[in-house]
Formats: sequence, structure tokens, C-alpha cells
Amino acid sequence: MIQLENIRKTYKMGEIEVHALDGISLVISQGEALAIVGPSGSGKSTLMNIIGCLDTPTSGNYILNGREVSRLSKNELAEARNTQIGFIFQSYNLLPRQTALENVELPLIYRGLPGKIRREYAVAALEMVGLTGRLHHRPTELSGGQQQRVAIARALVGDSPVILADEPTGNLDSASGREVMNVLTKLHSQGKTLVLITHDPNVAKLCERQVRIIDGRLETGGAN
Amino acid sequence: MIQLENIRKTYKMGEIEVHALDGISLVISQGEALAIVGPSGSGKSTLMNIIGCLDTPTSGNYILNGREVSRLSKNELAEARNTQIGFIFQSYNLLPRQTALENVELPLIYRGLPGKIRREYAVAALEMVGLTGRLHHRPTELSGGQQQRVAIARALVGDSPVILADEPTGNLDSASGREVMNVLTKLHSQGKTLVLITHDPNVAKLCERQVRIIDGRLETGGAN
Ligand SMILES: Nc1ncnc2c1ncn2[C@@H]1O[C@H](COP(=O)(O)OP(=O)(O)OP(=O)(O)O)[C@@H](O)[C@H]1O
Ligand SMILES: Nc1ncnc2c1ncn2[C@@H]1O[C@H](COP(=O)(O)OP(=O)(O)OP(=O)(O)O)[C@@H](O)[C@H]1O
Ligand SMILES: [Mg+2]
Ligand SMILES: [Mg+2]
Repeated sequence: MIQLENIRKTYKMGEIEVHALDGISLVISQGEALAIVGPSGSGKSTLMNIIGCLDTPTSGNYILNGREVSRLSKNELAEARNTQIGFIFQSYNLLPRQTALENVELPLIYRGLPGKIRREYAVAALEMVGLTGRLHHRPTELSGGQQQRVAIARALVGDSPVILADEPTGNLDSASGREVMNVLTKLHSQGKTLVLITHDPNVAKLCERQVRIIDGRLETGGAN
Repeated sequence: MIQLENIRKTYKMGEIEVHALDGISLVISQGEALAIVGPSGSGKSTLMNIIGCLDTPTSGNYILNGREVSRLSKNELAEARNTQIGFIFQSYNLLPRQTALENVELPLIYRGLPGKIRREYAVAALEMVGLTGRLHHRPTELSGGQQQRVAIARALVGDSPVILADEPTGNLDSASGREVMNVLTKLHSQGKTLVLITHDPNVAKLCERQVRIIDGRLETGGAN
């Protein structure tokens, strides 16, 4: 259960204040599939980074599974990120000197799984996104859409209950995009919570609920 | 005029050979708008990098405006890249420590334009893509779609006769995407050559001609 209350995120740039998030309140229930849409620059990734415990709000409350995130210790936060949340980043954030396989194994290293098991799970995750032939390529030896799919495999390998996907199909042709959405919707049907930022209306409509962000605020005129 | 004859690009990875381009022949006339489509990993960006003189083929000929590119000197190649071709990269390639404005001014520095004129042109290019309010933000202070639009502005500021656009709308909502395509189609109607890689069928159909790449080859069964 994800509960955001009056979340603000403000950046100071000299004299100017950028209100990236301007008072967002939102509840996401366990097992829900929510699409977040809105114009470029409206605050979607900023909101996702707060939900994923990678960024802190300037003000407001974030209650994750009953606990106020701002009061968690560094270790508890890291624990939440590693075991509770699988994050697909808009710009992938792959380690440039590691292969696709090594990048996908990374979340399992944090959990202390032995090498043989890690490799097995990572190979399976890369197979789910059609990258069986690219296991030992580094990011610079992969196409844009292949890098995106490595980022997706890495977010899924840990079997986390919550999946946060920031534009997961932006660099994929429609066939690869459909394959990825089949994987995500199948995981959702198994009970995972899916929060999905997308600019593609065909992807958004696969979610049971949609919210729109404009200028850092949720658009009203629809149940949020 | 862009003339590619039997272009191959092969990567050696230990024992394995990856045939990223497997014999591509293609002519693109001055003033044409060509869309390049095809699955993720099929070779589109690799082809674009060769057309943009950023990469060399393993074999085959590339004749640009009547001159064989492999016989050009380093200086002549740099000249071609800076004055003939505006390139919008799939992963933007922005300088991380420079602001949006400084990134867009960069092609004009190579041409020796004075600071005041450079700034004027760069501001105008950023205005064309709706970024007037973000001139002094660095890439990490911009959203994904805003970074993409800085990359677009930088490719257009030099008024080059050829525009190469690799997935220019992948991270943009439909409204911003339409604005960008309006800019590109207007430049094409003024006589520029436009080569556009896209996964979006709505974007592809704005071009007068389409080719499809599959496994490093042009699909036949249509005039290429
Ligand atoms: N570090 C920062 N400093 C100043 N402004 C910032 C910073 N990071 C983001 N912003 C601004 O906050 C706003 C929201 O950014 P965000 O990345 O959340 O947008 P978005 O909705 O994900 O956009 P897109 O669809 O283009 O990815 C943008 O206008 C951006 O310029
Ligand atoms: N340096 C490299 N070493 C080995 N293989 C490479 C290298 N660079 C690219 N490749 C491979 O070449 C193929 C073509 O890559 P390319 O980037 O041209 O694809 P693309 O059509 O642009 O894909 P996308 O739509 O995902 O961007 C891919 O299968 C990729 O894995
Ligand atoms: Mg974003
Ligand atoms: Mg590509």
C-alpha cells in the first residue's frame, strides 16, 4: 500500500523556485495497476523517484506499507528498495562496464544469493525480454531498445511485490513493446502492484486506473 | 545525395560475429523525407551512424554528395559532420556539465560564430521545442523528454541541409511529439533532407517514403 499526502518537491535555482511536484495526494492499493500520464516535464519521474525511495519530498508524507518513509533508517530504506521495489528507469541507469547478465544479477548480489542461482534467475529474466543472444554484451554493444530491455529484466529478476516502470516501451518497436507489456500484465495478474509512467495511450489503457499529472499536480475531474 | 552500396558492419565478439548490417544498398535524394523502421536491434542506429559519418562500415561504399566518405581526410569528415549534418541521437549525448543553452550553442562554436549571435540562434532553437523556461538547466535538472528536446534543438541550430533523427519522439507525450514533428516537417518543406528512425507509425507516415530493416538487411517487397 502506497500513500502519498500533499507531496511537494521544490528545486531552488538561484532566485527561481521550480515546483516539480505541487501538492500531490494519492493512494495506490496492493495489487493495483496504475498508469501515470501527462506532458513532458509535468513531474511524473519526480513522483516515481519519491515512491521508489530514491528521492525525498520537500514536504508532505509518504507512508509505505504502514511506515512513514522519512523516519526509516538508511538500512531500512535500502532494504525497502532492494526487496520491495523493482524500478525500471527512464534512462536505464545500467553499469557501463558490466555485461547485460552482470547488470541483471546485481539486485540478487545484494540479497546474498549464490552465483549459480543468481545466474540462473538473471538468464531467465533476460529470456523473458528476448535478450538470450545478448547476455555478454555491454551497454555500448547493445541497441537502445536492448538497453531498455536489460533495465526491465533487472527490475523483474528480484520478484519484488511492487514494480515501478518509467516509460518502459519508449525505445521499443510495437512487437517488442507488446512482449514487454505481456510480461508486466502477467506479473500484475499474479498479484504485483504495477505503477507505470507512459506516453503511449495503448500502454496506459492496459492499466485498470489512470491519473494525469499537469504542472506537478494531479488533474481532478475523474476519481484519483 | 546519400548513396550506400552493399554496406556491411560486423562486430567480432570472441568467436562470434555480429552482423549488425548485412549488405545494405540505399539511395536518399536531396530534399527527401525517409522513415527507417524495424524491430529493436535490427541495425537502424548503426546505419544512421554510418550515414552521419560517425562510424565506418566494415565493407561497402558510402558516397555523400559525390565523394567517397572513406577517402575523406579527418578534417573533411569533421567539416561534413559540422556543416552538412544535424544529428539527433537516440540517447541524446548531451554534455552533462553544460546547460541546455550551452549544449545547443556547441555546433555554432565550431563554426566560429561570435557569442552574441550564437546565443540568439540557440535561444531560438530551444524556443522551437518549447524549452524557453529551461535554458540554464543542466541535463540532470531536466526531465527525460526535455533532454530529448535539447538534443533536437542542438541538431537544428546549425541549419544543416541534412537532418538525421534517431527516435526523436520516444520520450515525448503526444502533444510535444506533434510539436517536434511540426518543426521537422516544416524544415523538410523548406528543402532539407530528413532521415528519421522511429517506432511510432504515426511519425513514420509523415515521411513520403519508408524502408524497413530486419536483421541488418532492407526488407524487399516494396520499392526501396
Ligand atoms: N534537479 C532539478 N533542478 C531543477 N529542476 C528540475 C530538476 N529535476 C527536474 N526538474 C524539473 O522538474 C520538472 C519535472 O521533471 P520530471 O522529470 O518529473 O518530468 P516528467 O513528467 O518525468 O517528464 P518527461 O515526460 O519528459 O520524462 C521538469 O520541468 C524539470 O525541468
Ligand atoms: N559494439 C557492438 N558490439 C557488438 N554488437 C553490437 C555493437 N553495437 C551494436 N551491436 C548489435 O548490433 C545490432 C544493431 O544495433 P542497432 O543499435 O543498430 O539497433 P537498432 O535497430 O537501432 O535498435 P533499437 O530500435 O533497439 O534502437 C544489435 O543487435 C546490437 O546488439
Ligand atoms: Mg520522466
Ligand atoms: Mg537504435
